[in-house]
Amino acid sequence: HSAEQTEIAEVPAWDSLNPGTLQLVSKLKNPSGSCSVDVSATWWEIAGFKEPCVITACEYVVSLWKPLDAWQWEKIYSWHFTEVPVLQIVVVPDVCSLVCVALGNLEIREIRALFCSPDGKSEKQVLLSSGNIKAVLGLAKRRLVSSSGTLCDQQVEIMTFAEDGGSKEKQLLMPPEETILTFAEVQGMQEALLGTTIMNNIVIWNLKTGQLLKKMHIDDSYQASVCHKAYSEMGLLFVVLSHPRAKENELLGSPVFQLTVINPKTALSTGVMLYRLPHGQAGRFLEGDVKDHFAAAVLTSGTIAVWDLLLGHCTALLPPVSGQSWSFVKWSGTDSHLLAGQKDGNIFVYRY
Amino acid sequence: CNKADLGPISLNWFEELSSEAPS
Repeated sequence: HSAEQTEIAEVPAWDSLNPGTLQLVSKLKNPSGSCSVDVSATWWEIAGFKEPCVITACEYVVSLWKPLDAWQWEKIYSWHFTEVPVLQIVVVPDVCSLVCVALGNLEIREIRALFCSPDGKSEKQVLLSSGNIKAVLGLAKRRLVSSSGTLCDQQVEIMTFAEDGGSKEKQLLMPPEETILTFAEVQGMQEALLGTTIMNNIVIWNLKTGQLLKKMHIDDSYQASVCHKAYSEMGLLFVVLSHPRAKENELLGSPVFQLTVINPKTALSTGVMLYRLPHGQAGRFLEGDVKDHFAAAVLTSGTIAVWDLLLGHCTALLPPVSGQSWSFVKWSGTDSHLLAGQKDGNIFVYRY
Repeated sequence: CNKADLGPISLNWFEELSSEAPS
């Protein structure tokens, strides 16, 4: 099979899925002794040039890797943390040479910005917010949204970075009366923001005015859905959801992602498509990432599965490598690569 | 899915909801 082959006419059985649709192009080995937790890609200015860099996060170290020739990588900066471990990397689109991280144990306790001194010789970090933080997301136009506090004093805050990543403006959004689990941008609508809540509602804000526009209840068959992507078309809102708490269905296989359509005017919604695992493949959604019309998920089986959301089915499976289960997966925002990581610090870069 | 099940659709839903919602 060629690496370019991505079209499959019929729903394939798992043993006929083409592993060649994912071609390994590069590998990074993070030698840090602590457990690897996340990976991402971002633009960083190095010696006057913006380079597509990879960011890796272990529990107590976040590292920036710059590309060398022939798909080699060189670690150029490391930020160290001593008290609170890193939970996730938060890339802020449209900001160069700055990345945010969420730190905490089970829940986020701090959000920090990581950058370098103007001469590029030393790593810097600054605390952006602290407290009982529930969700955080980087948004277009150099913005970062986070929610913190409990039900009665929940605060939803937008922080806007200056072009150089420096001084910040803050704005509050109207909080919904239920805990927010995740945020999602609406593709092509920079002033719209979605949130998913613990009560299985999707809320929508106007970022310009801070108004909470609507609370929309979605299908109760899956609890605590997470929204990975949203777009508006012909007056309807389409959302790609995952169901981390869905029970495995032996007959049908576990639905890993779901496309749902919502009419924001009436708050009525209906399922459009379920993205299931191929027959014979077991596992539930652990974590995943959606970019354009491609969705990738790490399954409880330790395998990574990729779906083409337009074709409607799984197009590639990536079983554990060297007997090691996959722990996290991200689409690179700087190109069309898939970044797959294992707990021991191995990061693999695949061309899809 | 059937569009009719979702009720009346508006292409300007974002602007309309913004004008209706409390600020």
